Amino acid sequence: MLELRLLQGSLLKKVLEAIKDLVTDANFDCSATGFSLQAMDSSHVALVALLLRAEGFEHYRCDRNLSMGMNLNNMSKMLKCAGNDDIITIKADDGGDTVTFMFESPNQDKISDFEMKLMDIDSEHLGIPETEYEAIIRMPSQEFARICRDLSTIGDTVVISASKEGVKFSTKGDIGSANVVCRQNTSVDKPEDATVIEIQQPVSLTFALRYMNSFTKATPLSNTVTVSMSNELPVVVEYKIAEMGYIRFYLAPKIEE
Amino acid sequence: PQQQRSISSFFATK
Repeated sequence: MLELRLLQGSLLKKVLEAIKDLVTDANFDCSATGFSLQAMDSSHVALVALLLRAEGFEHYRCDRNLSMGMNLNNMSKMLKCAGNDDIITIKADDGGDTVTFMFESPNQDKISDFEMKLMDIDSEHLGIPETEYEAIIRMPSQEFARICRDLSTIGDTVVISASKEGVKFSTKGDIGSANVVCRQNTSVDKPEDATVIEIQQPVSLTFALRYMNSFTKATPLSNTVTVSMSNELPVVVEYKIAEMGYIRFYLAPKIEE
Repeated sequence: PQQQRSISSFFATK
């Protein structure tokens, strides 16, 4: 038996909007720790890892570990039927082949339940080691989204170069080239507006902008984004989900042949 | 030319 009650239902709606274009089908894993997901995109270039900790739910009952295969597009369709202020409860029976999403309006005058069919998904789970990254950039998530969107109108790939001086996003395309440099800036009124660059050593990596743009669909989840890089390793683009956990996107770099 | 690596080539399968 599984019953997870989330007061801030809009968080789950935003999570689905953030990942549904990247991943088609995925297993949601439920354990005493929380509600989580790990999935790769269809071309196995990017990976998304989501964690919503048990403590973040108003009620969290998970009698035994459960893995529920869901089509994210269908799940998104159902969650779109929940109001932004609704409380969302996820319910499932052990060994059942459906999951139920229950939506309660804030003043309890409307209660809906949507039952969705589960699916068997054969997915490999990757072990992601804890890594000390050579460069960690924290910046406003909207600024990062803006840069990715702007550069993708010029080129297909972005070179992200981080050094003590700042972080440079560069692209080239048929019509020309572009560079955007963000310097460390901590003299801001609100901490979420700061750009903070921690560097162990300079890093420069090339990525497909199409994926970066897809990751920025998580922007509504957090005011800030953290981009962690080490030479020749996948980048991690992380959006913290307030008091609940995170959504992390891993993207393999492009390399010279 | 640049080649796109696969993410699964970086992390071991559990």
